[in-house]
Amino acid sequence: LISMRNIWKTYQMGEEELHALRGVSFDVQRGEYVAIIGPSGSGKSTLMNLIGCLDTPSQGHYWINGKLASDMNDDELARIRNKEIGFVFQTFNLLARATALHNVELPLIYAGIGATERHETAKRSLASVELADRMMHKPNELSGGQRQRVAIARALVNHPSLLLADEPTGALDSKTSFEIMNLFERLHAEGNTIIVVTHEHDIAERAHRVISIRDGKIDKDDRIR
Amino acid sequence: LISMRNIWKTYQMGEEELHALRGVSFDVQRGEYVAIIGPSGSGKSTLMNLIGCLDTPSQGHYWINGKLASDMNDDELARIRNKEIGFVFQTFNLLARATALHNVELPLIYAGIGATERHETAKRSLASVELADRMMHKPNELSGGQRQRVAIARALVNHPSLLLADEPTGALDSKTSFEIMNLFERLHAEGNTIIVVTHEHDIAERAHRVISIRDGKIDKDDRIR
Ligand SMILES: Nc1ncnc2c1ncn2[C@@H]1O[C@H](COP(=O)(O)OP(=O)(O)OP(=O)(O)O)[C@@H](O)[C@H]1O
Ligand SMILES: Nc1ncnc2c1ncn2[C@@H]1O[C@H](COP(=O)(O)OP(=O)(O)OP(=O)(O)O)[C@@H](O)[C@H]1O
Ligand SMILES: [Mg+2]
Ligand SMILES: [Mg+2]
Repeated sequence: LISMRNIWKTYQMGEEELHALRGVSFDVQRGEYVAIIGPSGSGKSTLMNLIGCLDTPSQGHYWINGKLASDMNDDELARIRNKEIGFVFQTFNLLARATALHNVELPLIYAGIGATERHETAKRSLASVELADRMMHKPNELSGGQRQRVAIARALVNHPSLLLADEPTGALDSKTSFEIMNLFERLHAEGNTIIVVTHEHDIAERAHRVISIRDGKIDKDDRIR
Repeated sequence: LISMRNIWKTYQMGEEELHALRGVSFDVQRGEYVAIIGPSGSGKSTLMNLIGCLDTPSQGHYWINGKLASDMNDDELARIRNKEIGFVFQTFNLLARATALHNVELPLIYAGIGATERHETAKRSLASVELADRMMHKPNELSGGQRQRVAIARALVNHPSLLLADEPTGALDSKTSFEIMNLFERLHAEGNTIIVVTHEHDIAERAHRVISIRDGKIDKDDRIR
């Protein structure tokens, strides 16, 4: 499903070059459940943004579904991002002026789903993260963990074949984290692919494979189940 | 130092009332180290904002330093917020267009510290959270955990007598979390007061007292050291 070869991501900081990723290569097959771990600043979110086609590498090649991402036009990229991929961002990225419900409806709007079905599906997605009673709240009327759950509900609402979750339980208590991981495992059991960035060991050990990143490079890549 | 009696915080949602806090009462003495735990949405951040004088209760009384917060004028409140209290926000609240260094200098600017000393002090605070080499980055040029550390450095830079930290290690790996907790304990050992909201048990058990919040009420209040 995903193939990266010799990926570099470099930022120009005035005179200096900062290499966030330094020659990363790996494959992920359809249906895998991968955890990405590593210290703060090691390059995990940068890598996730490349996988999700939200950013482009400075060097190297990235194939998704057998096609080079750099060969895709804007329509193809938009379709992949909105229909195939569900992305839980580390900083949630919710629309500040829209309700939780409308935020969760967004991917369904891109998918061309009609208003009534969209409403119902978004409601169900919010119910699955225990936020049915907060649907009409805007992000600034929600707690940190509630916003994170809206971001999760939005990522799952399209039933994505590839779920990219960047620290999806950072703001959640252990009971809620457990419920979210159960949701992810249900999605995975249906044959979908899951890549989770996490700092938490109990989250990482529920994956089938753990890739460890350090200073922009892959440091370990172990099958654990 | 802090005294709350029968504190309520109520939001009007159209026709309905949402009670985020429902009659909270407790005291914190100078020099205590308190952890506040509780499920997502239970009222922890709401409580922290009241303690930090960033918000006012709908009902009840709040004394800080023996004086009713509702009796204070804007100058007194500003002085307390900028000189006495260090606040690590759950959502960091960094200035997006300022560098990490400038963000950390902000409390020193309010304290009237001159430019050279301010620069040095802010640099040292960033070094204490291992971000000396990221001083000139703006928040969107930093990783999630790096932003959290800038927020921590800013909260500590004024050597506050009251540190309020709302989930200060949510975006950090365990090694970095450990280092941050050591910083907090050094501050506490110097006689300062610390109140930390956390979802993580290893963080909570380093405090001397754990207050558990559920549905806007205090559910338990235990001395653990
Ligand atoms: N726009 C940018 N300009 C310059 N440097 C950047 C930029 N974005 C990220 N970086 C740097 O790239 C490195 C990797 O960042 P990234 O966000 O991928 O880390 P991370 O592994 O997700 O960390 P965390 O666990 O803290 O979220 C960091 O050291 C960061 O400072
Ligand atoms: N402006 C607001 N309007 C309406 N409801 C609000 C508002 N702000 C917060 N709430 C509600 O008040 C409750 C408490 O929120 P608070 O942010 O204090 O929770 P929390 O304990 O910090 O949660 P978390 O662990 O998820 O950060 C939540 O259920 C939230 O939906
Ligand atoms: Mg990150
Ligand atoms: Mg909170």
